[in-house]
Amino acid sequence: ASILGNVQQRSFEVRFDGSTVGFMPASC
Amino acid sequence: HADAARSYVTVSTSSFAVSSTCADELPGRAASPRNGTSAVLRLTHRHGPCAPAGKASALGSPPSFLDTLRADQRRAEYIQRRVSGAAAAAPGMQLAGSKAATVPANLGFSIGTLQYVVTVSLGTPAVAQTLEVDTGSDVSWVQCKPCPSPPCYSQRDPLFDPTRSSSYSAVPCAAASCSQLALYSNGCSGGQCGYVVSYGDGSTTTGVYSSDTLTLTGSNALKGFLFGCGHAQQGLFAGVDGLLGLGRQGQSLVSQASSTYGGVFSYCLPPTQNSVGYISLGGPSSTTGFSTTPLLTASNDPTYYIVMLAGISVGGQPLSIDASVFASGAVVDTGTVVTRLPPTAYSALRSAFRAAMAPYGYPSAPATGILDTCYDFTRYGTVTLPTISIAFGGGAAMDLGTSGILTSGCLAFAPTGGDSQ
Repeated sequence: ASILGNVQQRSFEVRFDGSTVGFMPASC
Repeated sequence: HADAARSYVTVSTSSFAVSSTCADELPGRAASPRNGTSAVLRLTHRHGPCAPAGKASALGSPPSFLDTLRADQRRAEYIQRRVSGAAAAAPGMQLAGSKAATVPANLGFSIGTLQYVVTVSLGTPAVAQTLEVDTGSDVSWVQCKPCPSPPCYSQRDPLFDPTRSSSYSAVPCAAASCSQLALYSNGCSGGQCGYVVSYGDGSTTTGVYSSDTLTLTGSNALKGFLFGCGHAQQGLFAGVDGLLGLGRQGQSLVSQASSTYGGVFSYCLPPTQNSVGYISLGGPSSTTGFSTTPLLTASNDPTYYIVMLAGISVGGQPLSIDASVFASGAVVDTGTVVTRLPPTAYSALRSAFRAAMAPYGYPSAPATGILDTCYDFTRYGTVTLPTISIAFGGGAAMDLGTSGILTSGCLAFAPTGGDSQ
């Protein structure tokens, strides 16, 4: 498996709702 | 020209420096109205100037970058073993509850890869606790009195004292929540339910599985929150008071709070150590503004949040990578620092990145641990980088900002042990 680490997640809002994972750029 | 502008980004090298001043403002997204019930917690880097009460030094000495990468490698290998179902057979690694645990730990030596912390309160009256956040584990825990050092480590806040909380209770051995600990179970002592958690970087915590009121924010409290009252910890937590598990199994905060917050949560990891992010439990019911991809589950380990990768672009150009390389999926993890890709994909990414950087003539720098594509930018006021975009199943994409491309002057990606892993 690949692993998406926290360096790449920075500045995105990452959202989990039980069925999807969402990414919104430039959220922080 | 528009395509070219999207293919490269120019950034000031001063943005790579670590500031000692906290830009102490929650991002606008955190403060924006959210439909339904939500609790928004301030999230900071544990070693940055925004750490709780401005006491980053109290949260353990910052590890060297090389030590962080070493710990990161151990965590990444551990996750890959768990997802592949090989953890139980791997020498020196173990799932929680293994009776043959061999844990290489360094008491009080702060090289853990869990870099982000929030402050919540526990008990009645509420006692503030600064906890690491981890989407890769389920059980939350704090250090509890009695907890001599060793086997406990020093922390910034007073130890949580269950005898002083009117809402505290130890989980009885006969309780359903005790039997449901499964892999995290650590037997029964004096009628109290024992727990144990082992982490991929070699740390462990053991103690009494317990229940108390968890206050997330002033108006958001969770009664009967189940957590580990830790009486013996080994390893890599120095300074923090415990851990907040955000995994997918029933013990996690997300699962325990699902009746209130609908099982929805989001977080924003700040782009720098001197800025502030957030965790939101509940929140927007719609996915407007999000690029979404289906959430998958590893049959071998349901703790992890898994998505399917579909491809990678560098400088606006899709890399030629067979889709089968990504067939094992990708774990979305807050506790792993550097993204791991199958070697074939990493090799293609590295080649394309180096080629895109070549025209600018930046001097190379020696490799740093697992990071093999490094540059010396000391003579430059600005640097130009090719953009990197990660595509997911269903068409979602992350167009990485500059904070997601480089770390310490190196391409912030590394290969896994094999394409089939």
